[in-house]
This record gives sequence, structure tokens and C-alpha cells, in this order.
Amino acid sequence: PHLSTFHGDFQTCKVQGAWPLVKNKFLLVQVTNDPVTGESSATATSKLTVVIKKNQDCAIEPYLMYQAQTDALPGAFHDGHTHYGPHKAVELLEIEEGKHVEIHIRYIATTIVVRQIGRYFTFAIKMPEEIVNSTKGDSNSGLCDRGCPAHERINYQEYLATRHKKIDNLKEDSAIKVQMPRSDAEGICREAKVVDFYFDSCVFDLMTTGDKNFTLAALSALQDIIKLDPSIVNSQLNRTDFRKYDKTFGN
Amino acid sequence: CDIDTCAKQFQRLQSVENGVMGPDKECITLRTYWNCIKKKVRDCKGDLNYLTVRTGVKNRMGQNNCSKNGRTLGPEDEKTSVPTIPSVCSYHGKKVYKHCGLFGD
Repeated sequence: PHLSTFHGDFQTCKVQGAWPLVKNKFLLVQVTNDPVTGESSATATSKLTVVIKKNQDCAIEPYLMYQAQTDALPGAFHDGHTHYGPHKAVELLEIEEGKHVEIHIRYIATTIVVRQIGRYFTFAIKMPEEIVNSTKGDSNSGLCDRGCPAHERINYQEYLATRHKKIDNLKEDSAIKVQMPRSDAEGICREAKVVDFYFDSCVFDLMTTGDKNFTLAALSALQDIIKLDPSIVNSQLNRTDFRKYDKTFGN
Repeated sequence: CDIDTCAKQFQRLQSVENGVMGPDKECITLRTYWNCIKKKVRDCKGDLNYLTVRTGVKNRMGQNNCSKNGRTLGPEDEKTSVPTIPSVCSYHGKKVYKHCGLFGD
């Protein structure tokens, strides 16, 4: 999947299996990434678990769990509650049944957004910098803080720059096959109005899987992050081409 | 229309939470059942068994004064004033935020 970290890094990773995304004294978010069906070796998130740790004063005991799996995005926590504590200190909102939920943890001013698009999940979180920084450098803190391990990363810029020229020669390359030509993918992603890293991700996903659900996933991910932090719009470059990558990796 | 999975989930929850959850237990398990049933509406439209189960659960929730949004209503509810939010349940740190996202393949 594609990861935008708390520290502004953008990565495309393999991370197959179970990985922690966020891990601190208040919260644990873990995802499971499975191979995408079909011929592609790509993986995507098929299971997501949020564990809100004990907080006696705000009515969570001994912990509170939310779990979503493909085709089961519940509108409640595991015990059937949708909110806990005084003035809904913790609240789960079902925005669209089976497709979109939000979890608000008010005593740590944190919002989590989970969507199911196609068979896979998108995840977004907004958390105070103080809490994020409390685990900085901790080797167990999760992908959102540390990014993906180096050996799990895919150089998506190189992939985007080089694969589109080699479509005819890729049959023997079983690692990452191209399911859609880059030019077609670019057209679809431009039309979807995704930009910058989300444009890269959109084109990458179409090229690797051919599944247009990932276009919507990239668009939703961008919209969610803008909703969580509207100021992000100011830092957008609105880039929808790969000239920079072609120049760097084209040869 | 696979309504049986909801019934099984309900029974499992009843057995697991037996004696653990206190007075809200019945409502919590019923609410979980109700949420599961709600999700089947598209597949079960017009299914008689589905409608029967849904009505049954709705009636039981009504009998137990269970709300559908996660709060058990009681006679004291109207009398109680709005509680003050405990200080520990509000965030007092700096309102500077970080963001993280995971999506796609």
C-alpha cells in the first residue's frame, strides 16, 4: 500500500501480513495486508484493528476494540457500543453503512477515518503532534511514525518512469507486471483529479492491478487528508505528470 | 440472505459476555444483533424470515429500553442534568496535529 507518514514522507511498500500503523500508550492500530487477487504481486489492506487502551476516567475498561475485515466494516465497536464516556469521549460514527466510519477519541483529540473501497481499506488519522512525538524513535512505534522498513519499500518513482517503456518485455518479469499502460492510467487518474503523491499512487495501482477501485481509494485518501487538515491544500503542487521521474530514471 | 450469521454472532456474544457486562449487557448484545441485521437489508429485502427476526429484535430492544445508538435509556435520564466533562476527558495539549494515511495497493 501507499503510506503518508506523520512526518511527511510518502512511501509505497510491500508490508505483507500484519503490521502496526500506530502504537503508543493510548492507541494501537494494526493492519493486515494481503496479496491483491489476480496476477499482480501487489498487496492491499484487508483487515484493520483499532485498540483504544484503558482510560478509567473516560469509561474504557479494560480496552476498546474496533475491527474491520473485507466486507465487514461494522458501525459499532466490538461490544456493540457506538460511544463511551462523558460527552462521548470516544465515539464511532457510521458515515456510510459498510463503507465509511470515523472514530473520535476526544481526550487525545484524535480522529481516525476508515473506508472500504472495493475489497480493501483506506485509513487516515489526525493526532496531536505531542502524542506523535512521544514515540519518536521508538522501534515499536508503527509505520505511521517510522515509515516502512527499507527492505519493504518499492521505488515507485523508478517503477513509474521505467515500466511504461517496457510493457512488451515484461512477460518474463514476474515481480511486478504491468496490467495497464501508464498513459491509460495517467488519463484515468487526471480525470479523477488526484494530484502529487496521490496521482503517483493512483497510476501505480492501475498499472500494477488494472483495478479502478484503487483510483477511488487514492481520491478518497486525498479528500480525507484535506478534511483532516485543510491547510494541506496550500502545500499542494497539483502535479499530474511524471516529467521529473522520467528525467531521473528514464535512462 | 444470510441472517443466520447475525443470530450466531448474537448467541456467541451472549455466551461470552454472560455475567461480565452488568445491567447494559442485554442492550449491548441486542444492539450488536440489530447492527448486524441492518447490514443485511440489501441482501434480505422481502425475505420473510429476515423481517420476522428484525421485528423480533426491535421489539426486544423496545422492551428493554435499549437505544439503537449505543446508550441505554432509563427513567433517570430526563432528570439528570448535563454532566461536566471530566478534565481528563478533554485534550489540553497544543492543538498542533500530524496526519498519517494508508491506502491503495
